[in-house]
Amino acid sequence: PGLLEPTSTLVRVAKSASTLGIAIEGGANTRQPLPRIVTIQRGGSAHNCGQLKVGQVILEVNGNSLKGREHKDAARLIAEAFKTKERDYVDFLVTDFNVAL
Amino acid sequence: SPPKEYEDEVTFF
Repeated sequence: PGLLEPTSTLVRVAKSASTLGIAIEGGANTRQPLPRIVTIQRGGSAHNCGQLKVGQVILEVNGNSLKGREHKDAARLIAEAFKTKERDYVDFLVTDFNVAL
Repeated sequence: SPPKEYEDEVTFF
């Protein structure tokens, strides 16, 4: 990719533990307009997956864009994605570049 | 008025 072209990565997190084990900050109408991962807890599903990293920005959850969603709305989407019995995984589209696409 | 400030809002899952 070019220097100004952010790369995004699809990460499938299997629900391998009773918690997702991440913390996010930000959301629409903040200085961090898309949620950013600030913590990955050892022993959680995200940590077990091994592909999510602190500092990554979450663009989509199960194909749903987080653009324009305020913190609580984005958090609810992530919580519901982990809770639903329809899938035994959560797909995250993340980027290592701290940009609002 | 400036946008609401949610910068410190962190949610754990």
